[in-house]
This record gives sequence, C-alpha cells and structure tokens, in this order.
Amino acid sequence: RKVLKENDLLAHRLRDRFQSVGTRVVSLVSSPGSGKTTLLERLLTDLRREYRVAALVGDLATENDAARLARSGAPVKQITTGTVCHLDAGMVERALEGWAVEDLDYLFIENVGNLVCPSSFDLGEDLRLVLVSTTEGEDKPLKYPTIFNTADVALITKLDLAEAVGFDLELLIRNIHGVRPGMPILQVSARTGEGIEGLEHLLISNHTESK
Amino acid sequence: RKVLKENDLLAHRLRDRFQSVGTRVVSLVSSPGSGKTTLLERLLTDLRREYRVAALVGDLATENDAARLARSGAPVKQITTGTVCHLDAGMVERALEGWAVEDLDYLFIENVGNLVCPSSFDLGEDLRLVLVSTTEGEDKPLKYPTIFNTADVALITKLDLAEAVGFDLELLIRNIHGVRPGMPILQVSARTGEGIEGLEHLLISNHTESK
Ligand SMILES: Nc1nc2c(ncn2[C@@H]2O[C@H](COP(=O)(O)OP(=O)(O)OP(=O)(O)O)[C@@H](O)[C@H]2O)c(=O)[nH]1
Ligand SMILES: Nc1nc2c(ncn2[C@@H]2O[C@H](COP(=O)(O)OP(=O)(O)OP(=O)(O)O)[C@@H](O)[C@H]2O)c(=O)[nH]1
Ligand SMILES: [Mg+2]
Ligand SMILES: [Mg+2]
Repeated sequence: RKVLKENDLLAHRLRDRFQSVGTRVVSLVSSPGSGKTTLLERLLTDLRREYRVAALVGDLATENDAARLARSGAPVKQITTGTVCHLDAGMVERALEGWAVEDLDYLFIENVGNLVCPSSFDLGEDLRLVLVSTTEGEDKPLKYPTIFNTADVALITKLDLAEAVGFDLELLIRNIHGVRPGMPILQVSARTGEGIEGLEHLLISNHTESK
Repeated sequence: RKVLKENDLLAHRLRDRFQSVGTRVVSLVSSPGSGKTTLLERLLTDLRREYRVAALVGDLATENDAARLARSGAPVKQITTGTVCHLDAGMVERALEGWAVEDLDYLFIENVGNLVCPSSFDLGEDLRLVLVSTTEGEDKPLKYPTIFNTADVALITKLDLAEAVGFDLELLIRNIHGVRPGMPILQVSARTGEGIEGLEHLLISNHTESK
C-alpha cells in the first residue's frame, strides 16, 4: 500500500541521518504492560552516566510514560497518537524537530503497546527490541509472529515473577525460535536488575565508538 | 470512513438476528495474554452444564486458542486474521455459516489480543467485556481509553497474582472510572475460581429466559 511505501522511504532517510551522525537508535515494542517504560527508566538512568541519551514515547493518550522517563534527567518527548495504534516514521521525524540528534549517542523510542500494528512501520531505528513478559503466556510468538519477524532481539521481561506464575522459559524460547530461528534472546527483570547489565553491554558493544 | 460504516450496518443486522432468536452474544477484548482464553475455558465448561454454548476466537495465526476452548466440549471455531489486528462483523458472519445460531443460548467471541483496534469494530454482540490483568499496570484505562469506552463491563483478571506484583486495586478502579464513570467492574481469577460465580451470575441474569 502507498502509506507503507511512503513510510519506508522516510524511515530510510531517517536511518541515513542517524547513521551519518553516529547516533544509535533503539526501539521497543510489546503488548501493553510488558515493561517497556520500566526497563527504559533503568536504561536511561544507567547509560546517561557515560553517554548522551534521550527518548521518544508513543501512546494514544496521557503523558504518563514521558513523565516517568523524564525522572531519569534525560530529554524525553511524548508522541500522542490519539487513535493510531502504532508509531510511524513521520511521527518520529516531527517529534525530533528542535532536537540536535547529532548530540546524542543513544535515542530510545518506545512504541505504542501493541503486538500487531507496529510491525509494519519502520521508524529508522538500528535495533528493534520486542519484549515478552513472563506473565503473558509462552504462546505469544506463535500467535503474533510478524512482530518477532520484524524485531532484532527478544527480551523476556519480569523474570522475578517467573516462579509465581509458573512460567516455562524453555517453552517460550522454543516458540521464539520456532518463528525466528536464531533470534538473540535476553532475560531481564527491571525490578531486581537481573540481566540489565547484559542488555546494556549489548547496546554499547554494538555501537562503534566512532562518535 | 466507509469501512466502519459498512461494518456498523452489518453488526446491526447481526445483532437483530441474534436478538430475534434469543441468543446472548458476549465478546472479550484485552491486551495479548490478559487471560481471555483461560477465562473462557472455565465459562464454557461451567455454563454448558445448563446452557447450549459455543465460541469463536480470533488470532493472527495458530489454532491454539480454539483447541484449548474445544476441550470444554463446546463447538468452537478459530478465525485466522492473518495480519488484521481485530475481528470485524464480516468475519463473524462468515464464521457462523453452517452453525444454527438459534440453537445456542450463549455465543462467546474472543477478539484478537489488542487494546486499540478492536474498539472500532462492532461485532453485533450484546455485551462486551474488557479484561485487564493485575500484571499489566494500573494505568491502562488512561492510556487506552477507547477500548474502555466501547466495552460494557471491565474484568480485572489474575487476582491470584495481585500480591506477588504489588497490584493496587483501588488505583485501577479509580482509573477505570476516570475514563468510564460508573463502569461495572468484576474481579476474577481463572486459576483459583475467585469471582467466577459472580461473573456467571451476571451473564445469566442479564439473559431473559425467553428462549
Ligand atoms: N515484577 C515486575 N513488574 C514489572 C517489571 N517491569 C514492569 N513491571 C510492572 O509491569 C507493569 C507495566 O509496566 P510498564 O513499564 O508500564 O509497561 P509498558 O510496556 O511500558 O506499558 P505500555 O506503555 O502501556 O505499553 C507495571 O505495573 C510495572 O510495575 C519487572 O521487571 N518485574
Ligand atoms: N496466575 C494466573 N495466570 C493466569 C490467569 N489467567 C490466565 N493466566 C495465564 O496468563 C497467560 C495468558 O493467558 P491466556 O488465557 O492465553 O490469555 P489471552 O488473553 O487469551 O491471550 P491472547 O489470546 O494471546 O490475547 C497464560 O500463561 C495463562 O496461564 C489467572 O487467573 N491467574
Ligand atoms: Mg510504557
Ligand atoms: Mg487467547
């Protein structure tokens, strides 16, 4: 469709722009409530000790998530989508007006909570993380395959709840690899901090220090 | 838009058809993994002792949910939507071909897991339940208001996990009523059975025995 084609062209232009100034752009997608904002609160707080970081966050309504992320001290902008169920490259481009992206080492983009629609819209990011919490059921990758096919790394979140819910880690990993063989998978808890260092290492190591 | 207008016309026709034969149609919407299928497994098993019940379930891929629901012994059909992020009245009408709806007391419809898109598509149901689990965060009604505005009853699910996650029941109730003043709210656990009797009573009492 024409809308997707236009979005792709714009996303490619954004990606070129980000790469030309060496800014690493990481987006997060998931079901509503999988833990995107809670995880980003920790990542922004930790990474800004050594790097210049900022975040965009998309939601239908409220500035709640932006307010939570702003507590880290990093620059944050809320993108309010109204009834649109995903972010697109145009929204990202408009939100970045007035920001000197070249002054950033990392730009994080939290997408609208939705396991379907965001998969069709490239935002110009280098890395797309798909989050699945231990509380949603191990079948999600099989039932919502497209979002796993358009992401680069899967994060299993809320690891601290695994025992309480009877979560089957092996099953979820098998299901992720059933849809996306070889997909890198990290396990984290934004509550206890488990696995966060490994994730931060992944984000930093993939980023050439060319800046 | 023309698509929504057409869907509304078809939904009205379906609703007239259901009401003329006295079949009670109940739909369930929520985020992916809030517990729609787990709850329906109990409802179908319990209700079919005295009533004739059936279910339709929508997903992008797999027949997993239909297989789980079919274990109850009730007739179940899977609607596979491919990339479409919601069910619509046309899909429901096509799925019902070959079924004698007039022979049913209750028809349940589980929508695709999505807190955004399903809100715009009337399916001809009498009652729409929106599920929010204790593990998703109390802010969901504020951030996804439209789905709460198009549902009739809110169900707070996975009550058995409330303590483990530090769930704030009062806050979620306040947020639901902030978006939809007076919305009826039930609390359930499909694991322990807590609140299920109250829900079944609600479903039965609203249904005149005219059949
Ligand atoms: N136990 C536990 N709870 C968590 C963790 N991460 C997030 N939560 C809780 O999960 C709920 C949802 O977290 P959010 O970070 O708001 O989720 P989100 O993905 O940003 O949600 P949306 O923006 O609405 O899509 C909140 O109640 C959090 O406290 C975790 O690692 N462990
Ligand atoms: N502890 C607890 N877990 C539950 C409860 N209800 C569902 N679950 C778990 O939550 C996960 C998701 O449940 P499902 O019933 O598949 O959720 P769903 O809403 O049908 O998911 P989709 O069809 O993918 O949108 C599974 O791991 C269930 O075992 C409950 O009352 N308590
Ligand atoms: Mg969030
Ligand atoms: Mg289900």
